[in-house]
Amino acid sequence: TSRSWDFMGFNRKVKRSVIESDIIVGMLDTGIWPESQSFNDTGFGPIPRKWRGTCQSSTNFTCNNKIIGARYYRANGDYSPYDYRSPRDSEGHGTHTSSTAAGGLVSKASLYGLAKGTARGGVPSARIAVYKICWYDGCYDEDILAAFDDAIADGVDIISLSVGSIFWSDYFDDTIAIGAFHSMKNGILTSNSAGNSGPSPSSITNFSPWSLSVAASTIDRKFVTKVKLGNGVTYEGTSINTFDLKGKMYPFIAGAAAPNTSQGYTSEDSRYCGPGTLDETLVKGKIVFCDYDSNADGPVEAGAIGAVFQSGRHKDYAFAYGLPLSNLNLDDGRIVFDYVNTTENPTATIFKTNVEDNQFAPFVVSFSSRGPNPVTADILKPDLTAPGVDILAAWSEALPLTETEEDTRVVSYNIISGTSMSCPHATGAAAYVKSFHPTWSPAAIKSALMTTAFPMSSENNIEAEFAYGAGHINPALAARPGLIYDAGEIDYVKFLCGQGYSPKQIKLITESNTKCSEVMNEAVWDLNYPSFALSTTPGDSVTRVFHRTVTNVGSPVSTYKAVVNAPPGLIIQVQPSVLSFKSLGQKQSFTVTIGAQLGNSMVSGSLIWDDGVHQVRSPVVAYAS
Amino acid sequence: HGSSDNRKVYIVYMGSLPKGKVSTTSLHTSMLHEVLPGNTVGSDVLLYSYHRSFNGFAAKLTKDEAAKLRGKDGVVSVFLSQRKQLH
Repeated sequence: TSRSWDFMGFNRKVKRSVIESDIIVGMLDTGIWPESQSFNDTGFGPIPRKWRGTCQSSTNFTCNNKIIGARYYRANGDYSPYDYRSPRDSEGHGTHTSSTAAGGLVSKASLYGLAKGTARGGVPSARIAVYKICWYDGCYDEDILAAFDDAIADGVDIISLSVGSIFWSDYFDDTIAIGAFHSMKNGILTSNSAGNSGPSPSSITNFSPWSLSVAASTIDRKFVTKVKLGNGVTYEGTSINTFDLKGKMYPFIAGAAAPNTSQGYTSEDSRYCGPGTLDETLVKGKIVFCDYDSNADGPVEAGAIGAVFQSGRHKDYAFAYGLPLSNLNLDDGRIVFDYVNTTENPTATIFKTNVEDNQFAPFVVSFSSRGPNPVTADILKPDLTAPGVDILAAWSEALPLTETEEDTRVVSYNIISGTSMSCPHATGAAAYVKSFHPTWSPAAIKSALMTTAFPMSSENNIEAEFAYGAGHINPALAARPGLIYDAGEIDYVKFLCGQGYSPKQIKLITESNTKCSEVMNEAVWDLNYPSFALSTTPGDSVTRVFHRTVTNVGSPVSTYKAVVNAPPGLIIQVQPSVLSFKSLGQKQSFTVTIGAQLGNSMVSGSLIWDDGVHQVRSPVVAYAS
Repeated sequence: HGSSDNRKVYIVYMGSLPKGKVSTTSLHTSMLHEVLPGNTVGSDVLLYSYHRSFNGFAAKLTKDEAAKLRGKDGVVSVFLSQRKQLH
């Protein structure tokens, strides 16, 4: 990407590990466009010896020393005419996510001049293994699980998956949680997108404690598309408009004034500008005003020269369309609508999009799925946030820029938004950490990312930690976390006991003969998680004791003091409050007693272990469930 | 997402790989034989046999067949395949 890494202080000159080129990032997605400059293998050495995967080469697909493996999965269902029966990406999404996680450096990348800069992934020297699981009609569970089965055995180091359900399921009724569990068992962290169903509470669907759940947030730029009316007044909307009308004024008409009556549509239909509702003879060559946002198929189909939408959506992210278009907010939209309706011969023009500073960044975007965790209320989810709004990255040249039929523009870099875009940022950051600490467990890498995250404020996200978890990833610092909250399979076994899984099920899942005791009902508070969540019923007071163990990975001899931030209504007590280490790898345990008296709300605090060099921060959340 | 005879794709999850030299694919086929009428377990029924990193399979089943598998030893969960979405 051209900006996001710099935005979080992860610049091009950041220290790199010599073994970064041995790291293999497994991308479960729509495939890849192997000819993209982002995947050029110039300067790459031979494929790492640990690689056990394959490349499903064909007449239209070959791997190289950057893309070292590629397979596709489609066991049931048909192919569309647009689907390549190969790992080649016919959609764009997989190419975008792969280049965000591990794409090489490509200078002067842009979308028609927008977001211009040097595109790069988090670990430019790392290798990519592609597992194509998504097709024109979605991503099916049987294919997802097959890809996990292969990726784990192939020897990838990190798995990145920007896919999810609309509804949540229990851990072992969900292929992504199952795949992530076995990845964890094999020392592989799975990085998951939180989902795009926000901002409703509990809308997150990828929330297993053994995977990393990534929310999406803004970076310090926004895409502003100005609309100028014939009366000289200019309004600022959002969109990614790469078309240039060169300031020429065009006739402006309301969709409501142009119903396609020959097909039985009235102005109540055409005001929304849906496909077929507009009268081509009235709209052609004009800019049309629409009362709601859509993909603009209606105005394009009717031959409009441009469109202005008014909508309460799209306030914090932008889309590209098949014609010049700007989304106005409802206040400006109302004024522009009045102008169109009350002016004789109204005119307007739409300018090419400008990139401007977004001074409020970062904040979690509206669509990013929110916690709390719908299955285990006392494990905080999402874990953290990363850039996922208006991200420029590599694109498939198999398809036009927009879905609009008339759009024939093919681009090699595109700007899109989603937790799909934030997830590979976290994947890249995790791979970066792994390149310095190849023996660290998935939980240790996750801990490093979470405890070094930039703290965020509830000022711009009222859902606070349920929007951003531990905060915004800080990859440069994540390689030097000081302390880590480690966890392995046995810790998750105890957790599963507490979640009500039977010993029989647990033995099958983990091969462990652990007998679940009643004590393990409290295991959720003792899972060595790098964050603290405590739920209760509205109006009740609650107190719980959390047991944690940290491992020293910072200075061999160090003393950490507990720094607690607890607002009124939240009590956090740490025992002991000082931890002394005499060697690297030494573990120290402590308890955190959290008490809260809640009405119908949540309170947030934090615990920071501070040795004067490292600040190991964990969010603490108590809430009325 | 299934077939015309009321069969739908189910995931049969069986946990970790069994220890020792066990052919998981044979195990999956024989489990299907036990619940399917006749002895027809072709690639049109058994879509995937997961055997490299964990144990399980994906198969086209009726609701009744899925219920029978759910009660078998060695099965952790049986659930309908969902269509997931890009985020």
